[in-house]
Amino acid sequence: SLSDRLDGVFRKLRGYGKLNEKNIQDAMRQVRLALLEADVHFRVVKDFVKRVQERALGAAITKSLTPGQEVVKVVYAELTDLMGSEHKGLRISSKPPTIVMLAGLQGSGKTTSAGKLAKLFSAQFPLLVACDVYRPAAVDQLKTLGKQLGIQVYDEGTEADPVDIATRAVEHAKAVGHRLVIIDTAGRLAIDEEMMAEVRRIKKRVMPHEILFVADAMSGQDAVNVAKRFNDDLEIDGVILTKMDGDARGGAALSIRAVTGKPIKYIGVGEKLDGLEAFHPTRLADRILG
Amino acid sequence: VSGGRAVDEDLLDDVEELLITADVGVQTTFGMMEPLRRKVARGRIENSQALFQELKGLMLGILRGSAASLKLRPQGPTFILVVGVNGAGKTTTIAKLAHRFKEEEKKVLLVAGDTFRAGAIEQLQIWADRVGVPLIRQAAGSDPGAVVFDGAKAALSRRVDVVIVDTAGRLQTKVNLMEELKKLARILGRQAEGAPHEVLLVLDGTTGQNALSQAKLFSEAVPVTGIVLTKLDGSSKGGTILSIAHQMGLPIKLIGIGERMTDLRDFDPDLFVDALFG
Ligand SMILES: Nc1nc2c(ncn2[C@@H]2O[C@H](COP(=O)(O)OP(=O)(O)OP(=O)(O)O)[C@@H](O)[C@H]2O)c(=O)[nH]1
Ligand SMILES: Nc1nc2c(ncn2[C@@H]2O[C@H](COP(=O)(O)OP(=O)(O)OP(=O)(O)O)[C@@H](O)[C@H]2O)c(=O)[nH]1
Ligand SMILES: [Mg+2]
Ligand SMILES: [Mg+2]
Repeated sequence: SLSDRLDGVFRKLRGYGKLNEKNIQDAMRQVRLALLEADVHFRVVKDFVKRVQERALGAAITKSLTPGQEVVKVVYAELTDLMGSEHKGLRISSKPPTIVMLAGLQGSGKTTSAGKLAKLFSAQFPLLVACDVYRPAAVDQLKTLGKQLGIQVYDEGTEADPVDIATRAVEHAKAVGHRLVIIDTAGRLAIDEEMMAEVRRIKKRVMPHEILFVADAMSGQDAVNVAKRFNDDLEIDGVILTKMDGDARGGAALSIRAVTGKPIKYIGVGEKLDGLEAFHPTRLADRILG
Repeated sequence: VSGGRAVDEDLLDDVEELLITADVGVQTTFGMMEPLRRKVARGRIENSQALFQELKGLMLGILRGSAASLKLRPQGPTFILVVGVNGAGKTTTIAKLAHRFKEEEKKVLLVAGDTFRAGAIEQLQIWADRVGVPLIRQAAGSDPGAVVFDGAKAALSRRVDVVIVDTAGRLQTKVNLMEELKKLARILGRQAEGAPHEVLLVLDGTTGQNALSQAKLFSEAVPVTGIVLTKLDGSSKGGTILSIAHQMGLPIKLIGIGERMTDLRDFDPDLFVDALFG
C-alpha cells in the first residue's frame, strides 16, 4: 500500500529530524509508482504528483512526527478534490421521458449496465432500447435482461439503422408513458470514425439528457485517450465504471475524470442486475492507493 | 520518437513514457531501462536510433521465447478450453478459431459452456451457423458441467478434429467461479486423455496491470497453455504481455484484431514490438 511505501521512505529519517526536499522527492516517487501501478495515466500522474508535492511542501509535513501519514493525507485530499466529493446520480428530467444513452468500448459492460440502470430506476417505468444491431444476439441479450426484470425492451431486430431505432423508441416511449429511456449501443473503438459518427448521429437525433460512458475498471493507460475521444464527440455527462468487484485498482477512473472533468456516477459490482452502486470517491482513493 | 536524436535524459524520459503508456508496467519498464541507462552512461549508444534498436532487442528477447503456435494433436480430438474475464473476447475468439480450423478442413465442434449470461448461447449459435460448424448446447441456466460432459461425449463419438469449449466470463478473484472452472477441466480430463489439451486465456488488449493478476490466477486454476490478446485493432498497445512473458513465460499464441471471424492472427513478436513503438 502507499502507506507502507511511504513508511519505507520515512523510516530512514528517524534520527535525522526535519524533512528536507530530498525526502519529499523520494516520497513523491513512491506516490508516482503507486499510481502508475494502479493504471493511472502517465501524464495524469505527473500533474497529480506535482500538485501533491506543492501541497506537501506547504503543509505541516516537514515538522510532523509521522510524515508518511501526512503525505498520505495530502494524496487523499488531492484524490477527493479530483474525483469530486459527493455522489452524482442520474438526473431525472422534469419533462419525461428522461433519455439516457450508454456508449463505450467493446465488452465494457454497457448492455448489462443498461439492465442494471433499468432495475435501479424501475419506478420510472423504463424502456430499454436495443441499438446494437451488430453483435450476434445483442438484441436477444437485452430482451432477456428485460424479461428477467419485467421491463419493456424496444427493438427492431438487426436490419434497421440504430439512429432510426433510437428515434422511434423515444416516440414509442412518449406514446406509452415511459418516463425513462435507456439506449444501449454497440461497443465501438474510439478510433473507428464510422462508428463514432453513428453515436454522434444518435445523440443529435434523440438528444439524450444523459450520455454515460461505460468503462472497464481494469482499463489501462489508453483509457485516457478513449475517454477523451468519447467526450469530445458526445460531451458525456458521466461515467459508469464496471467490474469493480474484481481486484483491478481502477486508476483509469482518475485518468478519465482528469481528462473529461465528468463524474463517475455509478460502479458495476457484479454480473447480476442488482450489481450497481453509487460511486464514492473515498472508496476509490483507498483502492487506488492499495 | 525514433531517429537521430541525441541520447540525453529527455530522450530516456520519453522512452520511459512510451513504455509505461503502452501498459508495459513500472517494474518491467524499469527492468529494461536499467541496462539501457547503463549503456548510455558508458557512451555505448550513440543516437536515438541505436537506443530504439537496443530496446527492441530487449523486448524481442523477452517475447521470442514466448511466441508459440496453436497446434492440434496428431490423433484424436484436440480439446480447447477457452477462459478469461468478462467481456475479454472469448466467444468471438472461438468463432475465429472455428473459422480458421474449418478453412484448414478440420472437423470442428463447439460447446456452449456459458449457460449463465443472457444471450450467451444464442451468440455462440449465431457464430456456429455463420462459420458452418455444429454447436453442443443445453437450455440456459443448466449446469455448465453437464454441457461440457455432453460436448466431450459428442466430440469423441463424432470423431472431430478439434472441440472448442466456451466458458462464462469470470473475474479471477472469484474463488467459487475459479473452482467451477477447475471442475470443467476435470470433466474434460475424465472424458478424454490429457484433455483439455489447450487452455487459452483470453486477455483484453485494453487491460492494464490487472492482466498479470489474471494470468497468475487463471494459471493456478487451470493449465493455461496459451494467451490470446484481443482488441489490438484499437489504440491500446497490450504491453502487459511483456510482463506476463517475462515473469511467467506463458506462451503467447494469438491476437484478435477485430470483430469478424477472419480477424485472428498468430502472435508475431516483431510486428508486436514495431506496433508498440508506433
Ligand atoms: N463481474 C462483473 N461483470 C460484469 C459487470 N458488468 C458487466 N459484466 C460482465 O461483462 C461482460 C460484458 O458485458 P456486456 O454487458 O455484454 O458488455 P457490452 O459493453 O454490452 O459489450 P459489447 O456490446 O460487446 O460492447 C458480461 O459477461 C457481463 O456479465 C460488473 O460490474 N462486474
Ligand atoms: N475490436 C475488437 N473487438 C473485439 C475483439 N474480440 C472481441 N471483440 C468484441 O468484444 C466484445 C466482447 O466479445 P465476447 O466474445 O462476447 O467476449 P466474451 O469474453 O465471450 O464475453 P463474456 O462471455 O461476456 O465474458 C464483442 O463486442 C466483440 O465483438 C477484437 O479483437 N477486436
Ligand atoms: Mg452490449
Ligand atoms: Mg462469451
